[in-house]
Amino acid sequence: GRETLSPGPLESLLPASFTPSQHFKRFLFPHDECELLDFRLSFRQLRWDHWIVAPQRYNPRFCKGGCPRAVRHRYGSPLHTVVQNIIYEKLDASVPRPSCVPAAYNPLSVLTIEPDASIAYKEYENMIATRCTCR
Amino acid sequence: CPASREEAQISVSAKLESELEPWSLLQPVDGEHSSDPLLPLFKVLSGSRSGPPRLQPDARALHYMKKLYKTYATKEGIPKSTRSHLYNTVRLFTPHPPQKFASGDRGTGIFPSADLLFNLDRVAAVEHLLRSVLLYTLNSSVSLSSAGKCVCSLVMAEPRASGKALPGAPSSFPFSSQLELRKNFRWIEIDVTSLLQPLVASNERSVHMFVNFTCPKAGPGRLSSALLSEPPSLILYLNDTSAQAHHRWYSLRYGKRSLRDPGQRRGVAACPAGEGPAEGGRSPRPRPRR
Repeated sequence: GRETLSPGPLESLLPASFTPSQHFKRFLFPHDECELLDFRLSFRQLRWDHWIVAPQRYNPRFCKGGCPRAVRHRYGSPLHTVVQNIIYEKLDASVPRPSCVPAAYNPLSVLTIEPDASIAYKEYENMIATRCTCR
Repeated sequence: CPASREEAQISVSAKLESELEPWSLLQPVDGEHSSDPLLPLFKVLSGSRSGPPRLQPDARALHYMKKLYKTYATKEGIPKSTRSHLYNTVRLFTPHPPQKFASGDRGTGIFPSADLLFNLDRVAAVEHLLRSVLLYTLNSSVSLSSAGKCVCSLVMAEPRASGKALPGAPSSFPFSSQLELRKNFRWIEIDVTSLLQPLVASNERSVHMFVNFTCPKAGPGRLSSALLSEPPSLILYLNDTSAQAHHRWYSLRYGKRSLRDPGQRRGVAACPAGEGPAEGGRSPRPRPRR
């Protein structure tokens, strides 16, 4: 469960952020770790509503957060990601750490008014992020 | 040096990208210079910004396409997975004015022949035609008093690309189809796939056709006003084969329905009022279990 445990005698000696309950909680629900977030926008905001008729709103979503060491278990990352993490930590910090990026997408249907006043319905691939990974 | 030239090109590209409508980058690129990554950017810069203001489509055509969108996509805009067809692109064209009517005899149910010219320049080379229909949008204020059968005759003018005949000469591709008009029909669709497929496949982008109706048993006054008040639209159901387009055949490959030749689905479909556009010309009702 996510409810807070009351601190015992040992925990009261440690800083709050290192209490076992907090540590356990952070393990289960890591803060700022790579995750999928919403970003809802309307095409009116982009001033595209004069040529994009539908959908009026669009949530492409995005991936944000850090990539932990043990990326393979949680994110299904390839071994290459593990190796790159080790290179960053042990050998050369100029090699970037693995990045939090989309791993899967949904398509999006779009109805547009073309410059010649014809109307087009199109389905575009990879328009909505649905899963994140570390790579 | 090549490296600095590349960097300069990247910076120019970034500048251009920040200034234009990024959606244009999704447009398929075709033609002989398709390898140039900046071409879509230049196309947009030279076209949409400095060109004339965007034309507005016909309101009823837009209404039809909005209905089609609701049929094909969820509220979030994701293509519905329950669909059984392979279209990922549907284009609606209205004829170029003026629409001319040749003489007819309404008293005998022969309506004047309509002269229609469609410009299909927006169809990209990567978009392959699967089905096409002529769409008549019936005004909701016009009620067809009784059911009636009509014969639609259609003659395609010789394509200009062939160079065999003068444009406008109705010399080839005759086509005729029976359709049944009922009360409450909001749209009439006439399948013209067999006529258009060779033209679109041969990159003919100017389609000139002559359409006339013969409806001997229908009430001439109301029906003629329904069929003649607005020119029909031409709808192309296409499969965009480019990488940006969504392709559903992977999920359909193991589906229950096998693919059918679109040419087999010729004929006429009409949509009752209140219902969405017909999906692939098939009945929306599920088949009963044995």
